[in-house]
Amino acid sequence: MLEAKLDAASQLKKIVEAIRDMLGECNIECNETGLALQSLDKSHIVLVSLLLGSDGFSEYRCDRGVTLGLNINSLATVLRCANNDDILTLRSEDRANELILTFEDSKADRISEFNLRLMDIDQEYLAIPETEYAATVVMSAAVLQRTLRDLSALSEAVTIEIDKEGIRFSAEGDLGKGSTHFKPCVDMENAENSINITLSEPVSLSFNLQYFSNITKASSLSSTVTLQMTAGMPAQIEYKLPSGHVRYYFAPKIED
Amino acid sequence: ATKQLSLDSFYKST
Repeated sequence: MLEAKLDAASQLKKIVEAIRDMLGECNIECNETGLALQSLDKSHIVLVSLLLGSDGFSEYRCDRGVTLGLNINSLATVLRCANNDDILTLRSEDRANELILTFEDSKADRISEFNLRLMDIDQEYLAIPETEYAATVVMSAAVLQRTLRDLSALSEAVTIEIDKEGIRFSAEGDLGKGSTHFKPCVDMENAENSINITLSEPVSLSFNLQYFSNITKASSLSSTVTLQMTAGMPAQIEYKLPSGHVRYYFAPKIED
Repeated sequence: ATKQLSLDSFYKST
């Protein structure tokens, strides 16, 4: 039996909106530590790993594991019926075939209830090995999103080079090429604009910008983003949540 | 030309 309450429906609404474009049917595994979702996009280029810890909920109970098999777009559609500041409760009996969502306004004189039909989804799970990343960059999520959007005007691919001088994003296409370089910096006024680079060795990887723009939709969830890269391996891109994270594993492009 | 890799060539499905 799962019963989880959020003080503001917006906390879940914006997470689901951020990941819905990449995912379809997926299983949300619920247990006493919280809700977890791991799902590949249909092209197997990006793996989304979401964790919502139980302490992020105002009330949380899940005495036995519950798997919520659903289409993420259906969940997004139902969540659209909730006001951002509604109190949201998720409820599902063990082995139930429905997820009950209730939305209450703070004065509790309006309560909506939606029952989302659940499905049996036999989803493949990928084992993500612990990886020592050569480079870790913590930067403003909005600045990353903006930098990549600018370069997507030039090309469908971006090359990211990280060395001790900083991090360079570059793209080259028919109309020309462009690049943006950030030096490591500490911004005392607002820390989120700092660029923090931890490097064991320089690394350069290229990625598809369409998928990257889907990933950076999560910029609304966290003021900073952590990019982790190592030669020849998928990048790990993480947006921290108050009690959990939205993490993406992103396969690179290589020179043919 | 560049080739897009798939995660399947990095991560094993459990």
